[in-house]
Amino acid sequence: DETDSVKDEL
Amino acid sequence: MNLFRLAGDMTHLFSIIVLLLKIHATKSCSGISLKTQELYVIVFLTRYLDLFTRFVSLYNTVMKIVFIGTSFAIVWYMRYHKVVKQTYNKDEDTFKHYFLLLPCFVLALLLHNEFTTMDVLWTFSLYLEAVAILPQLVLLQQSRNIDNLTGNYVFFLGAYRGLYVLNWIYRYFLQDHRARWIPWISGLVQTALYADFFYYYILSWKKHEKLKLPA
Repeated sequence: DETDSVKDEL
Repeated sequence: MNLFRLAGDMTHLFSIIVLLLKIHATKSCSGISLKTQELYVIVFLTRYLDLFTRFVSLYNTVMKIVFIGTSFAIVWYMRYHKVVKQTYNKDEDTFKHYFLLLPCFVLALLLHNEFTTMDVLWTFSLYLEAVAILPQLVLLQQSRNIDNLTGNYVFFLGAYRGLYVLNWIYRYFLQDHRARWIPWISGLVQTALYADFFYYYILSWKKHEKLKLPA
């Protein structure tokens, strides 16, 4: 599973 | 990245600049909770564990380093700067902040997406950030005189949270239609904690009076 893009938030 | 997210990051950055400006220019940290600032150090350290393992963008990397660096700088000023540390309202900064750490950690152990160190600590940082402002709000309530920079600092910090909520709404409806309950609920709790402060902040701004929170 790819990393959830919400983790790219600060 | 949508405009709400960018505006949220910028108000977050701006709040930190306002705080550092206050401390550096006035050589005073009166009205600022060291406990909240220490919690932010923990929030950033546990959230940005992927700083060197996963590259997202130069923007992300730079912002993460700035947030970690400035949060350490603020705590350093308040604890060790020989002039600034004397202005710290130690006796009024009474919130037992370590009581927030354990429940947030237990909650992260119970409610997370994946049971990995990185994911549990990332989730923990979300829960902790949601409540990290509490010692600061308690201190403000006990202060008779809230200076403008302190009031603005908390205002921009709250604005950042509000803009992040708009960012999630935008993302959900216009980008990926994906529900993310953990950041959403902790983000909403965090934003709600500012509601009372915002009410009095806007009231005092309208009346051109100094900000004062009812005890």
